[in-house]
Amino acid sequence: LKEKHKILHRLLQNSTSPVEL
Amino acid sequence: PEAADLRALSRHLYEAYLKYFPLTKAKARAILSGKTGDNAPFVIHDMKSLMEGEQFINCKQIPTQEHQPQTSALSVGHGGLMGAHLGSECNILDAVELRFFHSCQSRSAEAVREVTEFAKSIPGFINLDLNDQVTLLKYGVIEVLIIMMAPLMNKDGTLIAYGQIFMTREFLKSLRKPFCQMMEPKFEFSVKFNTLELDDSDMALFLAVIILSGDRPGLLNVKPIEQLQETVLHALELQLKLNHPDSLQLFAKLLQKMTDLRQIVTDHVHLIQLLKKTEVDMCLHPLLQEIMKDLY
Repeated sequence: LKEKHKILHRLLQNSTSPVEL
Repeated sequence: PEAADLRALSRHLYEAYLKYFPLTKAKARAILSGKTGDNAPFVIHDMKSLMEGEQFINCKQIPTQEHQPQTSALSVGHGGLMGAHLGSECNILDAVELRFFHSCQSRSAEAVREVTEFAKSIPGFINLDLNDQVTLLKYGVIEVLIIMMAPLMNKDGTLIAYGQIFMTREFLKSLRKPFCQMMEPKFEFSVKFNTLELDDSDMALFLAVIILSGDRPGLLNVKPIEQLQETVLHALELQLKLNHPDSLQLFAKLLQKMTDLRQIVTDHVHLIQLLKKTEVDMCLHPLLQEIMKDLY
């Protein structure tokens, strides 16, 4: 599932700035 | 001792809520009731004021898609959920309308990040299976965002742009179909939800309960999620008894709202999926695409 949700996965693994989003 | 632990959990979640969500209910209600003195929000009630509103506010640029028009973006409040922007060949008014929906998406993506950070602060959440963390957020985040819209709304409109702008319900209803259909169900829900008179500390616990729903499709290991939710439910029940001693059955009434919420999210996602099929050149923010794909 995490493969299909790469951004969500990234958000969970570390804090991502709005620009990276 | 058990009650003390539950109170400590409530305090912890309230602090996380204050840390990650910039516009609290307390602040929103102060703005809506005109208690902020000279800082009254700018009111958007028609296309002209929508255009003026864009210039009124100094807002951050949040780039998303490659071919987005590079214009100033209205950063929408917690509730930027309309999720669609349309293609070229528009007149000036249409372009303003489209920029607004683009801004809604950008704000929604930012709000998803805030909710993710809040979820990570729930004790035990980050120890769950990573796939299950993804599932809980995928299914919970829109429900959380809709609940967080309620404090920003009254029967006449909603705060957006972190409380700097008030957009009227009538204006949103005047947009062309299907955009005009997107917010009205949220207003109907929010007006009823607001009669429960939850405060920010109650909201923090309720949001955690929503996130920790053990019945989301595809969860691998339900038991630890249910155990975490049960603890937060106990904390919420105690919180409501202490914070609203005269409000009978508030805990039960609040839990019933979760059923209404699922229907609103289902309808919202179907509306977005319809938009994707019917609107030429419509792009969804990649994060919102991830969340909505195969959702309901």
